[in-house]
Amino acid sequence: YGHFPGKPRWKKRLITYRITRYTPDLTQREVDTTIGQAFQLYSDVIPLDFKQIYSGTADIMILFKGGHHGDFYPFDGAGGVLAHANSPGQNEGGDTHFDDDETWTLTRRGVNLLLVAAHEFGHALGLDHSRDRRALMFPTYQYVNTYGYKLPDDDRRGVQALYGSRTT
Amino acid sequence: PTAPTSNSTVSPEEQDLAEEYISQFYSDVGTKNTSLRRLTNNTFREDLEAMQAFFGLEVTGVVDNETITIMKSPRCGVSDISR
Repeated sequence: YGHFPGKPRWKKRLITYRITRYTPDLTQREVDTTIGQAFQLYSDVIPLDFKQIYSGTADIMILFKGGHHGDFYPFDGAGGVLAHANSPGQNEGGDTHFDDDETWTLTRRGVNLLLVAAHEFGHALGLDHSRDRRALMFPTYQYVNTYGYKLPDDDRRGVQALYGSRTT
Repeated sequence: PTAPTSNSTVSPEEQDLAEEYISQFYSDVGTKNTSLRRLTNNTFREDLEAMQAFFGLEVTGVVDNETITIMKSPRCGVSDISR
């Protein structure tokens, strides 16, 4: 695992998130549930809690949009870059964007939202890319069965190095 | 600066893809403008070697089919180089 230079991390235990624009590929309920599951992978192992809000500015602002979407890194259409996220910090820190030119699914078809969201939230919590092919934070997408999915060991160790363990 | 002319074993289109990929994920910050980020042979080769090492490929500094396969894979948009 790796961390960003300076090891930015959230200095509080409750992190808010808000989804400002949804994908038409899934119902809003499916997206809300999946995003919640992705955050839960982390709150299972570190002492942070995540709460969805529906108005105002959250710590982590989330949207689905293709092409130009309000930052300096426009998406590139289907395939290629799937999503990106900022490291922890004020203002845009932690914000997470999904390319809506992808086909988002909850299965092995298209792009599995849980796996990509969990990867991006790793960045939003301070994890850099890992060279471990088995790690969630490996840069390229590869589908794995998400039934009963837990954070891989490399990622768990990386995020616990920043925030400590949920059990301590 | 001159464009990379490494001993590529791939098509010109794939060589272009490789240059774009290296510019996007392995070059320094602040060089988003394509006209500013034309890579020299040396920096391209060094960055390509860094990419090959990151992905556990044979580090050759040459764009080969295995490297292109990785570059064509869907991925996260965050750079592989810590900024």
